Amino acid sequence: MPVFHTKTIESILEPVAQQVSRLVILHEEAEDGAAMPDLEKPVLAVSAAVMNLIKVGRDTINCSDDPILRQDMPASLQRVEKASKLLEEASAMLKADPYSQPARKKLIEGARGILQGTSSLLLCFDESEVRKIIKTCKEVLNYLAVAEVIETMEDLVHFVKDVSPHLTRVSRDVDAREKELTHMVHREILIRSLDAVKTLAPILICAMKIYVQLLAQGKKTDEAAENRNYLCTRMTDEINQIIRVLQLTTYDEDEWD
Amino acid sequence: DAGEMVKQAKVLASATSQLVTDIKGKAGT
Repeated sequence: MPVFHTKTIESILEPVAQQVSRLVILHEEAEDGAAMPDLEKPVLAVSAAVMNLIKVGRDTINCSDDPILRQDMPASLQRVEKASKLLEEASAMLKADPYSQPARKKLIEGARGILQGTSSLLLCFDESEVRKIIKTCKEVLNYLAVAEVIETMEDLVHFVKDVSPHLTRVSRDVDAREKELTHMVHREILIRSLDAVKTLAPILICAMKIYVQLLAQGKKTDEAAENRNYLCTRMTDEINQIIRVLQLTTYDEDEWD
Repeated sequence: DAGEMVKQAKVLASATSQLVTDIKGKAGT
């Protein structure tokens, strides 16, 4: 099972996660007492990178209209900043005493903190991106909720004109998201549900049209309404399924038990 | 934006990797 649930996050963090875990093992097993090298330069490089990331993070917070991102992201930034300070302290301590054990502990803690903070930051951002896709899905659900009150051809034309851009966006965004996921089961469900939505959409419009035409002709509409409602419910279910899976991460395995 | 966030996170991950490599170079010996 993949540890990181998107390919982007995985590509950034997986290599460094492996290195940090090996470092922890080395530290726990070795405790060799050998002198540490001068780490000033690599620590400075990390500090500079942290400063840049924090700047981008703050800009993202300021520009975002997502209240959850605005609430959650500062903690991730602080975590990265704190880890960077630990590394700087460790580097200074090792300059004075290359054998310092507390400095080694700070190094490990700092490296772990950078990894966890960056992971938390990227997740925070990723969840916000997912919320944007979910918002579009919910817009389609809102349209589906009024499908059964469409009774004239004019209203149906408006309905199709209004819902189409949202459907196109859902299709584009869910398709891109599916390609980003590392979890095969989640990907397969998204593909299946999105295909179902794409298939059902024109059939629903057709069913709505039949209903409207029968109504205009003063004919019996019970079966046509039932068919339209059934298609509407199916589409709603598929979109709700997409929303549910979009919110899952690889940590939500219990969901599948 | 997303591109810049990912870019800076990559730079940080790379700098952290380099640091860990430097630490391991000595700590593991």
